[in-house]
Amino acid sequence: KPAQGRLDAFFKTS
Amino acid sequence: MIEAVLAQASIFKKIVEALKELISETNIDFSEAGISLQAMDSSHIALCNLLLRDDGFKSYRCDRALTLGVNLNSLSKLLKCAGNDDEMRIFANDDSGADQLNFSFESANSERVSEFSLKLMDIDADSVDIPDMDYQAIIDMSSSEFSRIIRDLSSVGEAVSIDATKQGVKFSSAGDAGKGSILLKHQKSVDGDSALATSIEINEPVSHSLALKFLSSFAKAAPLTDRVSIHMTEDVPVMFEFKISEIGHIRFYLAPQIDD
Repeated sequence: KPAQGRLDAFFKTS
Repeated sequence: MIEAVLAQASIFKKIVEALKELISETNIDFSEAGISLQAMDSSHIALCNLLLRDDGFKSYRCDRALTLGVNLNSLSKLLKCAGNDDEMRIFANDDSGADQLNFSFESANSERVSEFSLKLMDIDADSVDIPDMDYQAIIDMSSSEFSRIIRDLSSVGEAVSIDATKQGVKFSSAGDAGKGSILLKHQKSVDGDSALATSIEINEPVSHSLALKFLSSFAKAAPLTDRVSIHMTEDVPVMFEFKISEIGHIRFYLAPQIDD
């Protein structure tokens, strides 16, 4: 079942 | 000293209502350029970004950049004490480290002035760098239509599929009890365009499946503006932008779905 991903995988945390 | 005056409290009330379902606490940044905030929901799936430019205020002063942490639920309650047409002044003194954010609300005839202050809190939050991106498809549509579609499809399923092509955009959802879809056809913008018209700028067809729970939160920004634009590229976060007339915007980012 697909799940919503996390933004950390796309945007660099600063 | 920071001091920002908004001609109408209603804009700020609507902004806080648009954010508080997604985020309970946030840092607000005050700088010479204006007021901004960036915050992720607790699951790090969605992010909101607010910008209110200095020149959109009736008057704006910020002697030194300040970051102030607020509880949005408390702020929402405080703002209920403001009339929609009241002039709103936000101010804080940073001489000895600001520990409260002050608000005054003045009625249109200046006969009533109320003052409230909100205790500030230390919030340790991650901030992220959002790169400038060119999106494969940008859908520009009525914000009330967006709200309605999210509400309608929430009665069917838990996720919505948004499929954009040159011809139009289709929102669809399926659940245990059935399924539903709404197609909005692309309309070339012409004079006298209806407020409900949808336009799509597209390089190639794009499709995303997204949890309706988050989109319902984003739709809380619809009272701020007539239009919303949805920016999509395959496999990158989708951006929903609500422009706030003359002053700035709220943008929401939502991570794409992954196979679990």
